[in-house]
Amino acid sequence: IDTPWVVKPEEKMKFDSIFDSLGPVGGMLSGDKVKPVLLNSKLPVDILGRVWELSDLDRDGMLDKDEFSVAMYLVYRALEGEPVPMSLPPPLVPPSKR
Amino acid sequence: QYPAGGSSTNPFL
Repeated sequence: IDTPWVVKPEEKMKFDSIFDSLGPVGGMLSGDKVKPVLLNSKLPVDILGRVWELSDLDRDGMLDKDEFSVAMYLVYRALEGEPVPMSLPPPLVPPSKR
Repeated sequence: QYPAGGSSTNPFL
């Protein structure tokens, strides 16, 4: 399915700069680096747990740049009052992981 | 799919 990624280029740039500021190792951020950033959103931990489940597409306990963008996208939408989906809609899957 | 048992890779669980 060739749908554009819902993360817009300008959002991706913002998320990428946050990603870089967190000190990725080998292009990945571990859970203990991402966790405080997500907790900072003040969203309930069960919501953040679901955000992580949906973002860590390869379930390696780390987020790469695209996975981190998915996490941030979901957090920002949740802060705007949109529910976090139970499974990742295809337009939210990064093009690099389809 | 949640892993059935075992260590979770989710730092929020």
